[in-house]
Amino acid sequence: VAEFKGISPAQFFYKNKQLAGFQNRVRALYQTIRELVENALDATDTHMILPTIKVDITPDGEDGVFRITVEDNGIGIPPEHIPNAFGRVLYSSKYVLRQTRGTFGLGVKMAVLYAQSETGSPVEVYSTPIGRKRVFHYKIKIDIEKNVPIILEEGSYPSGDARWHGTRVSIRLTGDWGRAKNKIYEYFKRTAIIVPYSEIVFSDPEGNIFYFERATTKLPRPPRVTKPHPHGADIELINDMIKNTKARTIKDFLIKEFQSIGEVTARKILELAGIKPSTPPKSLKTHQIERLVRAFRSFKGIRPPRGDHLSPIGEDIIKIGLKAILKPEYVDAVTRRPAVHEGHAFIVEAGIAYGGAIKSSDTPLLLRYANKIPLLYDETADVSYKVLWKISTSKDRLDWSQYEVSFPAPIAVLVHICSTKIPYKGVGKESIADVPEIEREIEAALRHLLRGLKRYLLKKKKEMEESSR
Amino acid sequence: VAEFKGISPAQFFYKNKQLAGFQNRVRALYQTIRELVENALDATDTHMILPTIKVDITPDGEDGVFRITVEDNGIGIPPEHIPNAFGRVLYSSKYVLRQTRGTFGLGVKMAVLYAQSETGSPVEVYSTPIGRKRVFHYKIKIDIEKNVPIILEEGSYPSGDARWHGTRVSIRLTGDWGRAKNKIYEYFKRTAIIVPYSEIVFSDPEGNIFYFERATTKLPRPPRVTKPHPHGADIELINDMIKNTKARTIKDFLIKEFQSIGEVTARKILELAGIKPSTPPKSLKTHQIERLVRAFRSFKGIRPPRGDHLSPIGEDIIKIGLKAILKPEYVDAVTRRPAVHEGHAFIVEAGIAYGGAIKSSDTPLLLRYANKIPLLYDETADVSYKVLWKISTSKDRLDWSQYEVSFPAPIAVLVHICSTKIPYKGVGKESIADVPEIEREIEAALRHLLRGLKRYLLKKKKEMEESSR
Ligand SMILES: Nc1ncnc2c1ncn2[C@@H]1O[C@H](COP(=O)(O)OP(=O)(O)OP(=O)(O)O)[C@@H](O)[C@H]1O
Ligand SMILES: Nc1ncnc2c1ncn2[C@@H]1O[C@H](COP(=O)(O)OP(=O)(O)OP(=O)(O)O)[C@@H](O)[C@H]1O
Ligand SMILES: [Mg+2]
Ligand SMILES: [Mg+2]
Repeated sequence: VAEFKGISPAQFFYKNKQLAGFQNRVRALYQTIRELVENALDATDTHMILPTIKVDITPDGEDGVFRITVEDNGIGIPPEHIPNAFGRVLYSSKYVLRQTRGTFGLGVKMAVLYAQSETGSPVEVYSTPIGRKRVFHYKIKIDIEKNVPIILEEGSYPSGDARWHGTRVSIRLTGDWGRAKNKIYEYFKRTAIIVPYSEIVFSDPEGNIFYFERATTKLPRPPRVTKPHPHGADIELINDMIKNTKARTIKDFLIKEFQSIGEVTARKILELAGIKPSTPPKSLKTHQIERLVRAFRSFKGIRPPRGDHLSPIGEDIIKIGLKAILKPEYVDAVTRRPAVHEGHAFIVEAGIAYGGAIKSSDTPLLLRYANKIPLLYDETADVSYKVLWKISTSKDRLDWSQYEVSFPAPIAVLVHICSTKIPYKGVGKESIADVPEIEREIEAALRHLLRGLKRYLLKKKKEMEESSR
Repeated sequence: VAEFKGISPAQFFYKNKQLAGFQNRVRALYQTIRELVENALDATDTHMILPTIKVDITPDGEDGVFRITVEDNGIGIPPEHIPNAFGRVLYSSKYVLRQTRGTFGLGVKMAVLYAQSETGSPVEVYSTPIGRKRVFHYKIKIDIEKNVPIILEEGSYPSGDARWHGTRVSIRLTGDWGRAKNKIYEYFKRTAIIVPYSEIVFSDPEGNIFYFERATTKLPRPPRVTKPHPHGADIELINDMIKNTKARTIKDFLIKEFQSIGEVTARKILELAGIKPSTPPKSLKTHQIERLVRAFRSFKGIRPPRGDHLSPIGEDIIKIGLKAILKPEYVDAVTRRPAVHEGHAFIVEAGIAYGGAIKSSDTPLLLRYANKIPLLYDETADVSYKVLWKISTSKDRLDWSQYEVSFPAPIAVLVHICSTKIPYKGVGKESIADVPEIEREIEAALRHLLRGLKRYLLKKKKEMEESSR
C-alpha cells in the first residue's frame, strides 16, 4: 500500500539542500556567505545607498563550528516581516518584476535550515528600518513541517543613532573553512570588482582582516519595477493579473497592466482574439484567455520590451572595479543595448583586463556575473563559458591570435547579464542556461572588446619596435 | 516600501519552470513524456510487474498543440489520492527511503502546470488500483495560488476486465515537435536499453509507430524501504524521527529506527554523547541531539550502510538491453558492490558495447542513467562525462589506445547509478554532481570493462592476423 503525503516547501528544500548549494560543509559555508552578502547588497545599492558591509566568520565552540555575521547599512526589515523573511521558505520582498539579486524567496532560509539542522542554533537578526528609531531583534528557527517561523526571542530597544539603519544577521553552523577559504576569498574579490562603490570589511576565522575600500561613489541607476510584456504571458499569468486589476474593460486591462501595448495595439490584439474591447476582464472564460495568448504571440506589431527599468553597472564602474582589484595595464568595458528573451528585457555587459598585475595563464580568467552576483561554480555549464570556448576553439571561428593574443597570456574577461528574469540552471544560482539570444549578445560584446584589445596590443607592439631601433 | 509576500510551491515552480526542464516548447514536450513514462515505470517494475506502456503524441486542434497520453499496467492510484497526486505540488507516494525514479513529488504537476498555462486544459486521469473493479476518472487543474487541486470532473465505472489494473494520463499542451523529436526518439531508445523487460509502444504525431518489444521477462530485484543510516543524520532528521517513533528509550530508538546500529554500538554512541540509554527519546533537548549527531560522526565503529535494499539492473539485463537496441558485436556489463555517500548506499553499474551496428564516432557514445532514468541533457555537467573525459584526455591517465581503441571507433558506454539519494544537480534530473565516491566507482567500473574490451580486441586482432596468413 503506497504511502501518500504532502510536504511543505521547508521540508522539500531541507531534504534536497544540495539543489540550493548546501550539499556539504564546504559549499554550505560558501553559500551562506553569498546569501547574506547578496541580501545586504540588495538592501543597499538597489535603493541608492552606498553599501557598507561587515562580514565576520569566527570559530564558535566546537571544532568546525563557525558563527557568520553580516551587517549592512541597508533599508532594514520592518519588524512585522522579520519572522517570515527568515523563517518561512518562499517569503520575499522581491516577488515583483524588478531586477534584484534575490528572486526565489529561499536564500537566507536555506542558511537557517542548514544551521539549525547542524548546530540547533537559531538565526539572530537585528534591524532598524529607515525612518525608525528602534533596533528590532529576533531569534528565529524554522518549523520545517509547517514552514512557519518559531520565534525564540524578540524585542526592541532605542537605536543609539537616529540616522542609523540597516540589518545584522548572525548564523551558527558547521563548515569546512580549510577547503572553503579560497573560494570565499575569491568571492569577495569578485564582489569588489562588480560593486567597487561598496565598502566591504571581511574578517576570517584565522584572524585576517580584508578591507575592500570604496573605489568610487558612483552608483548604477537603480532598477525599477516594470510591467509584464505580452510575449512573456500565458493563461495563468493573465488569470493572476485579472484577479488583481482595477481595469473595467479588457482593452483598458491590456493598456494598463502590460508594457508595450497602446490603444491601437490593444484593439488589434482583441480583434485577432475575437474579444469585444468593452468586455469586463473578470468575465473572460479560459478559452478566451487562450485566444488572447495566441493573439499576443501571432500579432507582429507589439514593440519589444524596453530596457530602461534595468540596472546595468555601466562601463565606467566596470572599469573602475577591474582596475581596483586586478590592477591591469589595459582595461575596457561595454554595455550592450537591451535585448529580449521570452518577454523579458536583458542587458549584457562585458569587461576585459590585460597585463599589469594579472598573471599569465593558459586560458583567460572568466569572471561571470548575473544581476551583480558573482558566479564561481559550474563554470563549464554556463553560457559565458560556452561562448568563450566557441570563440577560442571552434575551427570555423576567429581565434585569439587574430586579436594579437597568444596563450599563455595575462587576460581576464568579465561578463554581466542583468534582467528581470535570469535563466539560472538551478536555485543555487551558479550558472546560466545557454539561451540563444543571450549567447549572441555575449559574443558580440566580447568581440567588440577583443577588437579594442587588439588595437592596444598592436600599438604597444609598434611602440616597442620603434623604441628598440 | 517593500512588498512582502509568501507564495505557494505551485506558484514557485510555475514561475520558475525552467528549473524543472519546462523552459520552452521543445523541452516541455520532452519533459512531459519523461515525467509520465517515469511514473508509469515506477508503478510497474518497482512492484515486480512486467511493464507494458503505451505512449501517444497526437496533434490536437491548433497548430503546435498536442495531446500526450501515457497508459500503463501498473499498480494504479487509489481514487482518494488522485486529486492531490496530480493537483498538489510536493505530493507523492515516494517520500520514503526507497530507490525509485520519482523523488520530488513534483514531476507530473509540472506537466499539468505547463499544460494549463499554455492551453487551459485539465489533466485527464483514469486509474484502476490493483484489486479494485472500477475505473476511477478525474479531470484536474491546479489552483496555483493555494496549491490545491481543482476537480472539474470525477466519476467511476465498472472496469471491463476484473484483472486489469493501471493508469492512463492525458495532457494537452503546446510543443515544438519538429525540434523535440530527435531527443524524444533517443529517450525511448535509451529507455528500452535500460528496461528491456518493458514493452513500449510509441506513436508520434506524424503517424509513425515505434514498437519496443519485451526482450526478456527477467526483472531486477525490487527496491525495498530502508532505514536511515547514522552518517546521513542531522538534528532535524532525528527530531522528525523522534516525533514518529514508538521506542520508549533512546537506546531502543537508535537500534530500531536506524540501520547499522546494534546493542553494543548504541551503548557506545550514547556514552560518547553523554546520554543515559534509558532516556525517553521525546524528552531530549536540542543540545543533546546535537551531541548525538557529533557522536554519530566521530564514532568509528558504525558499519557502513548495506546495499541490499537497492535495485540494480544487473549485468544480464544490461547486456540484454544493449544487445537488443544497439546490436553490437561485443557487449559486457558490471555491477559494482555497494558504496556509500553521506549515509546513503549507492551502486554503480556500467556497460560497454562495441562494433556491430554501432556507428564509428570521434568520441564514445555515453548513455547515462540514474535510478533507471535516462539522462539526455547537460552531459558536460555530469559526473560520468567528467570521468570519461578524464580517462580519455588527462596526461597522467591511461588513454584509450592502451585498451586497443583508437578513434573514430564504434563504442558506447553505459553508466547507471542507483541509490536512495541521487545527487541530482537540478529538479529537472538531467545531470549528477561530481561526488568523489561516485566518481571513483564509475572509473573503477569503466576500467574493468575496458580491460575486457581490450582482451576481446586483441583476440580479434590475433584471429585476423592468423587468418590472413
Ligand atoms: N540584509 C537584509 N536587509 C534587508 N532585507 C533583507 C535582508 N536580508 C533579508 N531581507 C529580506 O528578507 C527576504 C528574504 O530573503 P531571502 O534571501 O530568503 O530571499 P530573496 O533574497 O528575496 O530571494 P533569494 O532566495 O533569491 O535570495 C528578502 O526578500 C528581503 O526582503
Ligand atoms: N502512472 C502512475 N501510476 C501510479 N501512480 C502514479 C502514476 N503517476 C503518478 N502517480 C502517483 O502520483 C504521485 C505524484 O507523481 P509525481 O510525478 O508528481 O511525483 P513523484 O513521481 O513522486 O516524484 P518526481 O517529482 O521525482 O517525479 C506519485 O508519487 C505516484 O504515487
Ligand atoms: Mg536572498
Ligand atoms: Mg514522477
